This record gives sequence, C-alpha cells and structure tokens, in this order.
Amino acid sequence: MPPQPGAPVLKLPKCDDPEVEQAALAAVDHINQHLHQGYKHTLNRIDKVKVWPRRPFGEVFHLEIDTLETTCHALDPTPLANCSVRTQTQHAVEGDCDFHVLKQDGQFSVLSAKCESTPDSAEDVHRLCPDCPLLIPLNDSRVTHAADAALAAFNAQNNGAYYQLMEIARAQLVPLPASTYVEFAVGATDCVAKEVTDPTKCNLLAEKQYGLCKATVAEKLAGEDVSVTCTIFPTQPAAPQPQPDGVAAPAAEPAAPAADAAAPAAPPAGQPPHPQVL
Amino acid sequence: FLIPPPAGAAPPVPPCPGKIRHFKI
Repeated sequence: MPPQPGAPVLKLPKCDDPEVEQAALAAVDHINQHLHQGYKHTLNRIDKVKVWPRRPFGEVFHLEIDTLETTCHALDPTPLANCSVRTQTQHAVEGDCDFHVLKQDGQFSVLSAKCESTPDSAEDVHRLCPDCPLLIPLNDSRVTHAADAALAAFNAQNNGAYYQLMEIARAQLVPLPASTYVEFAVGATDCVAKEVTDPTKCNLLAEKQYGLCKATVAEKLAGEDVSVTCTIFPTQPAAPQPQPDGVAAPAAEPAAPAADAAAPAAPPAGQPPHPQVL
Repeated sequence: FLIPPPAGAAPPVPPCPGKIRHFKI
C-alpha cells in the first residue's frame, strides 16, 4: 500500500551508511562530553538504525550502537581520536547505547541517550590470556587502601600542590607478585603538598588541574611496596578566553608520557601545554 | 528462473549490523 499522504515514512539505511556514521559519531561525542567519571568511549559498531522524518523539518535517527572503553579518562583533554581502545587483555569494557539523534540543516544534535556499560566476561578474558588480572569492584577495601596509599606516596614526593582523590576509575588484583593495581583521578588543590596538615581544608583550584594516577601496591612482610605514576593534564580553564582574530586557541595534546619531570613547569610562551608525568 | 550471480561477484553486504571497528566482546 502506498503511504497515506502526509504520513511519516520510515527509512532503513545501511548501518555503515556515511550519514548514519556521522549520526553515530555525534552520539559518541555526546557521551564523552557529558562524562565526568570513568573513561571515554569510542564507536565500535552500529547495530541498528531507523530514520524518521521530523515535522516540520529534519530527520530523527534512532540508533543502537556498541562502544568500547578507551584508556583516556573522562577528565583527560586528549581528543578521542588520539585515545587507544582498552585491550581485551586489560579487561575491556563495552557500552550498549540507544540514541535519538536529530539531523536538521546539516547539523546533528542528540535528543535522547541511554547507555549501559559492562565488562567483558571473565571466560573471554581468560580464554585469550589465562593469567591476566580481572577488574574488581572499586569499593573493595584492598582497592581503596591501594589508592589512599598511592596518593599519599605521590603527595609526599611532590613539591607542588596537594592533590586530592577525585575518583577510583579501575582496579585489578594481580596474582604474581600479589598486588593491587589501581587507576585513580586526582585534582590539584590550593594546599601545598609538603605543608598539608588537614586535607579536608584543601579546595580544588578554580582553574581545574586534573591527573590520572596508575599505582601498584604490593603487600610485603615488612610493610608494603607502593609504585605510583601520575600524569597531570594541562589546566582546564572554566571558560574559554576570547582569542584575537586569526589566532587559534591552543589544541589539547595527547597525554604522552614525558621522559622525566620532577616538578610541573610552565610551557614556553606560545606553545600548547603538555601533560606532566610525575 | 533463478539467475546465478556473475562469477567472482562479492556477496551482498547485509545492511545491519555494521562493521566492527575494533573487536567484539
């Protein structure tokens, strides 16, 4: 039967149609722009798509997409294109998302979004890599202790600002040597690390400076062995500053490890800020 | 009559789901 005059007509384009991919990428951008914890996600597969006309103008894309966790934390300003996908041997995490994306005047905007994330199964991880550690709950006492011990060790060695814990982002129990691996986000405060007596009185800086720490804490007979490396991201101003005509704003750079940086130093004038590894 | 596809022709690509960009879990 031909459609009634004026009735909406459903389109079923191919999932890899370039216009559908554009809608899916707009959806993934939306996820990452509204993410305040955990890790950025990247598009893995477009599962289903339906396109409805929208009155009076435009089209609505109903998309079901699969995403994968990257190694870039939500607070990391590295562009998604420069973020690596978390490998299966690191215990990958998948996202299942349902989106409504409006296309109007050539622009895509997200109308609704619903996502759920799930880690890969233990069987799948161990099928690929029998000895690889699995993710464990972030509120496990061994994890919270490892994050606290690692942050204390980091602040004790740090000559600059006192960093406070923002979020424990992932954790694994490593069998040999028996240890806890933890990744956690930190934020710079208005206290000096060497002078802090009461951390509860420290406040996050107005010009936000975040970082991601990776630590391994191993229990030993004579105490514990703490190893921690923190990558401090470039500062993130609250509002973009106006730029003179013809001068581009500094672009964010990937958080590539520097060789050795004992203390944060301001980049030379005119150069974009780099992450610091401490 | 059924007309066989020409020899060497690529099989039709299903419209959905799309390609896997990294790996499937």
